[in-house]
Formats: sequence, structure tokens, C-alpha cells
Amino acid sequence: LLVLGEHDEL
Amino acid sequence: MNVFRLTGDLSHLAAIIILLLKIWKTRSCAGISGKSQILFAVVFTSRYLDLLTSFISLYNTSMKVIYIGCAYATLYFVYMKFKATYDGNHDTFRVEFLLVPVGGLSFLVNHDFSPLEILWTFSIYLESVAILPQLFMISKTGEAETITTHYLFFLGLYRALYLFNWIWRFYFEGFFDMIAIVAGLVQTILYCDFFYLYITKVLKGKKLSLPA
Repeated sequence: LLVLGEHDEL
Repeated sequence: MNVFRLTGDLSHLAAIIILLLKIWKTRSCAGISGKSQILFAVVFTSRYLDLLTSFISLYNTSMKVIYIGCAYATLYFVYMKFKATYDGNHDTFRVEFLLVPVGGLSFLVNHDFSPLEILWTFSIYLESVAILPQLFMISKTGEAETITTHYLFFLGLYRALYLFNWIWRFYFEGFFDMIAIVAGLVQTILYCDFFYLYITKVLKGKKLSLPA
């Protein structure tokens, strides 16, 4: 998780 | 971004395009499980709601839009435009047996108990079993069109490549997401039987037919 609740993968 | 993730995404995109082209060119969705396509549309819809809340990159946003667009276009083909060719008699997998456990598990095992995160977790768990109705349908009909096997090959390959992406990211970035990794392993393992048939039969020019 980059930022809580953010996923950078598709 | 690394080569495994990029080729994984391109493999996924290839699968989605191959399916759309197959239905469009043959004007038929014979052998295609509409239920799996519904599950994939649910996976993309519940996973990509963050399109509305966060911007990661042009690549990320455009691929999400393409995936969602193609998923719903496929549903339109299967259940409306080419509805007459949909083989509902063989597409009989009970998807509620997938949705209930996956829904329950996403509430129990997640990274954060927030709506977006639970929906993301739900989409990850659902994607790992979303192909089951399609594999079940092939086992019932005992065969699959060659173009459909190519669709399944690239669809299975994409998550297998993602497994290498996660190894890469763990080694180089110290990043790992246990939920995505375990679900990705399950997803890829479900394809093993198909991969074996694909490599030993389809790549040798034979038709994929299961001992019915």
C-alpha cells in the first residue's frame, strides 16, 4: 500500500 | 513498474481483446461462460472505484478504463447482441457459491476496514475464482474453440506474471501484499490443469477436448 487505501497495481 | 507487471498487464489486455474479437468476428459467444464475464465485470467495477478518488498515472487510469469498458462490452455481446448464441444450458455454475464465501472473507481478512479497501479485497478474492464457471462450462461441453483457449491462456498467464512481479517488488522495493499474492497463487493454480492441456494439445495443433 503506497498511501492507506491506495493500490498502484491494476 | 517492472517487466513482469507490464507484460502481465499486456497479457491481460490481450486476453480481453481476443475474447471481444472472437465474439465479434464469429458473431457468436458459443463456449463462453457469461457468468465468468459477469464476475470479471464485478471484479473490475469493485476494484477500480478508486478511479473516482485517486490518480496514480495515465497508464493506470487508461488501463482501468479500457478493462471496465471491454468487460461491459463483452457482457453486452453475450447477453444482448449475440444472446441467441449464448449457451446457457452449459453455463450452470452456481456463482453464489463463490460470491458468499468471497464476500464474507473480504470482511474478515483485509488490510483496512474501509469501504474502498473491503471492495478492493473482495475484487482480489473474486478474481481468483472468477474463471471457475468458464472452466466448469468447458468440462461440461468437453471441448473449447481454439481461440477461446488462447483467451484463457493469456488470462492465466497474466496473473502468473504478476507472481513474478511480486517477487521482483519484494526483492527490489521490499513491497509485498499478502492478500494479492495468496489470491494470485490460487488463481494461477486453478489454471494449471488448463495450461497442461493447452501446451500438450493446442500448441501441437490439436483441438482442446476433454475426456467428457
